[in-house]
Amino acid sequence: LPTDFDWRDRGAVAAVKNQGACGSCWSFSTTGALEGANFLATGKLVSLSEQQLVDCDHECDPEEPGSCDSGCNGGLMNSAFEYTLKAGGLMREEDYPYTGTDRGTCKFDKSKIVASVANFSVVSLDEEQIAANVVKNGPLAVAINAVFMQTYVGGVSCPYICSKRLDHGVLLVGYGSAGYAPIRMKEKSYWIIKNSWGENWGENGYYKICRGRNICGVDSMVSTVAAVQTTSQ
Amino acid sequence: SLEENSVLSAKSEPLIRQVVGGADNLNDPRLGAEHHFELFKRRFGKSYKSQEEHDHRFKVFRANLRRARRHQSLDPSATHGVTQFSDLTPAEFRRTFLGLRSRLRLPSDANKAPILPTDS
Repeated sequence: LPTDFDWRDRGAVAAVKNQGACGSCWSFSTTGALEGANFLATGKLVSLSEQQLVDCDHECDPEEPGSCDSGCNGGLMNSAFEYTLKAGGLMREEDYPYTGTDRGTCKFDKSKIVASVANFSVVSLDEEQIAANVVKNGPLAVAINAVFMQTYVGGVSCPYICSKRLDHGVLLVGYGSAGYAPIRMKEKSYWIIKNSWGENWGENGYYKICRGRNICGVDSMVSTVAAVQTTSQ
Repeated sequence: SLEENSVLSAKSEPLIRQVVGGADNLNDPRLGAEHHFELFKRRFGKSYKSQEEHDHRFKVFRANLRRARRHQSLDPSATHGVTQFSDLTPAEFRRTFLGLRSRLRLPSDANKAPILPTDS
């Protein structure tokens, strides 16, 4: 595995988006992963519609009755991949733009699908496997505990203690080997995380969290997706 | 698991706590919480519909400055401070900006990604 890897340098990551005051992080994590997978499948980076997921995805977890993807009230990336697989794919961002509310009706137009899911799977709780999957398959949908993200401004976040209760969906786009941690007097390796709170948050919309011990649960729920090439416009 | 984490961390890395002072802007009347709140409102274009709301948000902001300082001491390799969420309580922040259904586990029948070689 390379010591440093970043899908942003390889054109697989769209611009940072902003979910606004809506708990739709799960939809941004889902579209981010599929945007990357679609780039690997087609060579083109196309920004995909979160609003389609917010309005149309009500996929439920068969093991947890009543637990369904629910717009601004929350959802889960794996359920959203399942929806995308069943629906046939996602539309372009411009064709179904984000509004930041879930009060609209579903306006999904099957003829405008630009990216489709071939399959998706969960990655084992092993940092080497997570790194290998991000290099081979593209950006990964991950869940994290966001308690330190409310006050994060920059640098490599490496809290001494952090809950592993997952409450936020984000996108893992790469990793680095040398984020200097003065207090520990050594270089820390870290994951590069794309967030959906706009470019004014964190490091131009990105978060760096250190690798090594499942900090804030970042290794606990990792999903990879593969895209199929579509021919419709 | 929190205790386990800190024990693990302490075992693997000798921690050195920074003890130099002088960074406490809140004690400086010129750079106190009011000043930071004004900067915050200007930077993020915040306005409040009533004086009561403004006062309440200022109280929350002050608590978040203290919280940012706590986060800074728990997470010294990152920088913590004022963000666009500094006028929200942790509960409001969770309710409004976090949306992962927390009770869910990964389905037991989910496809597992094949193990990839990492040694070459």
